[in-house]
Amino acid sequence: MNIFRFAADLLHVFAIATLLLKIWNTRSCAGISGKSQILFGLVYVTRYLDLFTTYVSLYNSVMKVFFVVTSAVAIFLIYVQYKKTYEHDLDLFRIELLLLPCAMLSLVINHEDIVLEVLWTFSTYLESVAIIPQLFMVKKSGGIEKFMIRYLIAFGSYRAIYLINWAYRYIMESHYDLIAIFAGILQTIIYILGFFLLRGVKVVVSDKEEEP
Amino acid sequence: AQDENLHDEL
Repeated sequence: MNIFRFAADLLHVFAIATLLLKIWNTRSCAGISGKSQILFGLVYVTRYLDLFTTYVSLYNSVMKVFFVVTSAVAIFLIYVQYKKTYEHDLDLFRIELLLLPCAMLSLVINHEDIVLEVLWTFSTYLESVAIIPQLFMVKKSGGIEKFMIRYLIAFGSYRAIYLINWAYRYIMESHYDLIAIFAGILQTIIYILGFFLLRGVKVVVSDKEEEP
Repeated sequence: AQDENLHDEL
């Protein structure tokens, strides 16, 4: 593993921690798109089914479990524990508009026509667009809290740095995965477009956020 | 070359 990938993974963990700590500290999931979190949950579950079939390293396994578990926790906090604070009236993006194209594309363009491989491909395509409901929610509410800015920057940088990792691996190891690279480029573009979409959105400070 | 199905990343 090279430094780019490790740095990217740390940013990925940081993004998730930012989200969970915000919900935990303020006992509120205001401003967070439950739909994006459901999509990320699907991403992790469909991608990390290989926990049962392929062992890469202890690091990989621990991280995979971390992503699946924290994503389940986020969904639980939003839809059960702090359900009353979930702003479902602002979370209106139709996720089937993302799920169906990703499902169809993964059936057509994949490395191999076997279940695990199609699910991995679906997961990779879905990850690239999973943030869209969150971006629309921020746009619709017209305000964004600082934790959400940190979350979006960390999550966007994570895949952008993976692109550097893939360039590095191509040069050093002649290794590349066109599906991952294509989806990673799309994902990075979506975050960049997202920041353009959200320019002009007011940065708001929530009542409970100003704690040390 | 492309190592098909080598998913060693996250």
